Amino acid sequence: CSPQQTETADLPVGNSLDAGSLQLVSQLKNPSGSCSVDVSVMWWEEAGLREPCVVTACEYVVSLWKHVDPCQWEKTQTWTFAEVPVLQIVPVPDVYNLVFVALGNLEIREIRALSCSSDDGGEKQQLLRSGTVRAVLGLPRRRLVSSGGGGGAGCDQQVEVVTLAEGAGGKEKQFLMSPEETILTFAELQGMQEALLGSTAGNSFVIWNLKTGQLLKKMSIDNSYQATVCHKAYSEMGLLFVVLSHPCAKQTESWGSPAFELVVINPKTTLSAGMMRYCLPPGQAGRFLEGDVKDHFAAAVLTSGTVAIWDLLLGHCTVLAPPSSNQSWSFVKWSGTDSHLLAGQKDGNIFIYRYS
Amino acid sequence: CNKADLGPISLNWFEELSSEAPP
Repeated sequence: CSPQQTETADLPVGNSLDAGSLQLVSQLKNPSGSCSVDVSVMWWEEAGLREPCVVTACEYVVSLWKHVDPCQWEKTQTWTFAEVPVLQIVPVPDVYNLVFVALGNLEIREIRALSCSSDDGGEKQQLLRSGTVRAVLGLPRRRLVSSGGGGGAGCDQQVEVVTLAEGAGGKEKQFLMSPEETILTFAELQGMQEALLGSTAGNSFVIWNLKTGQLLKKMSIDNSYQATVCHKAYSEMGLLFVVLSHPCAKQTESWGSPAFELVVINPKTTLSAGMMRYCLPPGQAGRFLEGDVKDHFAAAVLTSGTVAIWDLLLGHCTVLAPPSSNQSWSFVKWSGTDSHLLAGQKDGNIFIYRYS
Repeated sequence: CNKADLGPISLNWFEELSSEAPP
C-alpha cells in the first residue's frame, strides 16, 4: 500500500538532531461516530491462516478489523456491552483469537475475554475478574496480572495472575503477595520471565517473583510526582532501568514536565537516580496525557492534541504530528507486530502510520 | 549518574532477593 500522506517532524529550524517521519498507510473509519477509547493489534487465525488484525474499542462496542486488501480494513466481528462501557483493551502476548478488555466507568469493574463461537461465529464473552480492578497487564506465556479488590491497599488488595489455557476455556489462578500500597501499574521486566514490576500510589516500585508469588522488594523513588506509570523495564548489569511517565504532573516553570523519564534503580540497595528526561522541543506547548513505549520508541498524546515520538536511545523527540482534520488525537499505541503506530481520535477514526 | 552512588551491585540480584524474601 503506497503511503497516502507524509508527516515529518516539525522540529525547530536549525535543530541538528535526526528527525523521524510518520507515513499514513491506512485508516479505519468508524461509521457510528461514537467515542473511541482504545486500539490494539492482535493475531487472529482462520482456516489455518494466522494474520494480524486490528481491534478497536468504542464506548460500548469492541470491533475486530481484518485486511481485505493492502489498504482496506473490514469490520468482521463486534462484541457489544449493554451496561458497563469499555475502558481499555488489554493485549496479551502469545494469545490469538481472544481479545481481553477492561470495562468500567471511572475505574475498571470487570475484565472479560472475548472470542467467537466455533459453531456460528457469533460473539462469546467470558468474565475473568469482577470488582474494583486498579491495574491490569498482559504478560508473555499467556498470563494476565491484575490487582484490586477491597479498599485497594494492605491485605484487602489482591494481586492475581491468571494463566490462560489454549483456547478460550480453562485458566489457572495464582496470587502474588500484596504490598501495603495500592498498585497503580504493572510492567514486565524484559528478558526476565519470572519477574514483575509494579508502581504504587506511594511513589514506590515493587518487584515480584512470578513463580513463587514473593514480593521481593519495595523501592521508593526520589521525585515529587504522584501516580507514576511504568511503561517499560529491563535489567542490565545488575541494575533496573524503568521508563516512566507522570500523567498527573503539573508543568513547572523552569523546564516543563518531561513526557517520559528513564530512572535507574539498584534493586539490592533500592537506591535510584534519574538518567534521562524526555521533553518536548523548546517552544512546544503541552504535557503528557497518555502514551505507549515499544523497544526504544516512546509515543505520547499531549494535552495540545498533538502526538509526539521520542527515540529513547537518541534522547530526543523525533516526530510531532499535530491534530489531523481539526481533530485532536486522543490515544496512541504501537503495533505489537511491526513498526506501526496506531493513533485514534475521539470520533472513533483510527489512523495507522508507518514510523521510520 | 554515578554508578557508585547506587551502592554495591549484584548481577544475581533476582535470585538473591528471592532467597532473602519471605516465602
